[in-house]
Amino acid sequence: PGLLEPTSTLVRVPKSASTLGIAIEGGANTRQPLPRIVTIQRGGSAHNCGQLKVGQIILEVNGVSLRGREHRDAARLIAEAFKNKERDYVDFLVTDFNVAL
Amino acid sequence: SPPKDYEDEVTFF
Repeated sequence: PGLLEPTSTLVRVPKSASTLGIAIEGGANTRQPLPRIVTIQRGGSAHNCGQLKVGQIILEVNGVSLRGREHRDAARLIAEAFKNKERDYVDFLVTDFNVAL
Repeated sequence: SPPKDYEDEVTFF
């Protein structure tokens, strides 16, 4: 892809453990305007899934854009997506390119 | 308490 067309990947993370097992930094109004994955903990659902990577930028959670959301708001959305009993997975749209699309 | 350094905020799930 060209520099102006970053690739994004949809990753479905089954809730295979009691925690999601990731840490994020950033959010709107910071130098990292979209949340970035900074940790993937062994034994968590994300690690079990094997498709999320440290450094990836999270664009959407269950189809909801994180653009313009401050850290706390983005974090709440992710926490609620994991807590929501109606789905046994969380969909993440991620990109490896550190851009604010 | 002093204001948080917003730039360094990290949340674990």
